[in-house]
Amino acid sequence: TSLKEKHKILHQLLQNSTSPVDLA
Amino acid sequence: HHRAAMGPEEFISRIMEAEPPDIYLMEDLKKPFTETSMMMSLTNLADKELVLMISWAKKIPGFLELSLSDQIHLLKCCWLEILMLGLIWRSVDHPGKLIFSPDFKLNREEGQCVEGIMEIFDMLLAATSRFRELKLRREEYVCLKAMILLNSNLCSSSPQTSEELESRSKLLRLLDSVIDSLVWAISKLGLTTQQQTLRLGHLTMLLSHIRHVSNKGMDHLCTMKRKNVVLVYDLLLEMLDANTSSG
Repeated sequence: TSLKEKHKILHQLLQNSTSPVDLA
Repeated sequence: HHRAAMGPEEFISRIMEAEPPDIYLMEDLKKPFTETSMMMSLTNLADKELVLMISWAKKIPGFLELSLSDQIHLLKCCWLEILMLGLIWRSVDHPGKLIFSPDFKLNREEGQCVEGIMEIFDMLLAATSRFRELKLRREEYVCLKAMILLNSNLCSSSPQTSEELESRSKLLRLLDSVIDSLVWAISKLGLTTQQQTLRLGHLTMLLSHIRHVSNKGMDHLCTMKRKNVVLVYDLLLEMLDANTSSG
């Protein structure tokens, strides 16, 4: 499994430019 | 390149601005706690804090310039240490209590309802007392937290590709900036040179204690999850699985 697949949410939060507060 | 021009004062000011806001559990706590209710409250809060932790890390100058794989590895190695240092900081003025959030405060004795957690609470309270004795300042606290993040995965496998090597060298430069910033923060306290050196030593030595408590906490959480005392989901599950699968 790639790092990206294994850490889907973490990866998404790191890459996302919008505030994680909004995503939460 | 911009980091070379950034002095410790600006670096600290940036990491102070990156500090996450207070997080509330926002649950009706039914006391007395049961083993499951306390573990569910603790993990719900941790999950909320983790989301904000990613946002915090992204605001540390230079963090987003590291390779994505380094960013992921650093966060998955240190998340519980970061949560614990935050807990210690919130609890520093409340002897005998652990202030998990403004609406979730526990006495040492309340840990009795969760098997094995009292030992961890005691280690956290001991670390909190030590920081209280040292009169930890906010500027020092934010530097220590950034140090935990950047130092968390330094002694893993050596970089192979040129991208990994480049990221590694950026990481080392970033660590230099954080150490410089901590030294600068200590230099503002009006201590003699020898007292400053000793304070730097005492503060950084406490980080090994936090790593130790974090490892204990990780084992405890995995046990609770395995015994189905608590359901772990979302980001916390991802971080925990990452941790168990990496040994």
